[in-house]
Amino acid sequence: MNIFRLAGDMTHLASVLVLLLKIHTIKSCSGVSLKTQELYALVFATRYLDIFVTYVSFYNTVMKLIFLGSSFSIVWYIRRHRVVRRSYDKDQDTFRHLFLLLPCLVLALVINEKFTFKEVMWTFSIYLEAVAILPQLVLLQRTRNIDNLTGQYVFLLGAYRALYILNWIYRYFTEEHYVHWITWIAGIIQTLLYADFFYYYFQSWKNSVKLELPA
Amino acid sequence: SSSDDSKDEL
Repeated sequence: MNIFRLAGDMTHLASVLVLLLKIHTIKSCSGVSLKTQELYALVFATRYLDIFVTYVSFYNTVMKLIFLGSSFSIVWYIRRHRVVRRSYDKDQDTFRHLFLLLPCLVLALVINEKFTFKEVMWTFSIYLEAVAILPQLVLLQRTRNIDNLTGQYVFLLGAYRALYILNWIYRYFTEEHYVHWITWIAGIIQTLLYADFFYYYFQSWKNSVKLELPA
Repeated sequence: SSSDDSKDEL
């Protein structure tokens, strides 16, 4: 494992923990898109189908369990927690799951490297992860009012994607047969979705003003 | 398959 991959995993982990801790401690999910969180829970569930069958390393298994556990916990908090669910901006978070789910499923059925259930589900999770942030970005754009933790959550997720690209570049040059077009293209698209957010995030940081997205 | 090689990624 190279340094970019490890740093990518750690920012990914940090993003999820920031969100979970925010919800748990301030008992509010204001500004958080349930749609995005449900899509991530589905991403992990479909990608790690073989978690108890294929063993890669202790590190991998533990990380997978953390991502599965934290994503489903966040969804549970927003939907079921007595206090937290009242702070959910239901009327603003109107992005339709199906607009993302259906194209990803069709694409996974058509463009995959092997037509087996496991492989199609894995490919579906790659495509879905690329676009799962969209409901969250739309919600941020709509409410414009971004608290620090939600801003940090999106920033850390974007950093994780950028670091994974560096990891792929590194692996491409250091490992033989490391060519993964599907993962790379989906990953690059996913990272580009954050470009606009990053721009405003750095502007607000540079000028030390509160992060606000243009309408 | 490719996904088997890259299964070491999360």
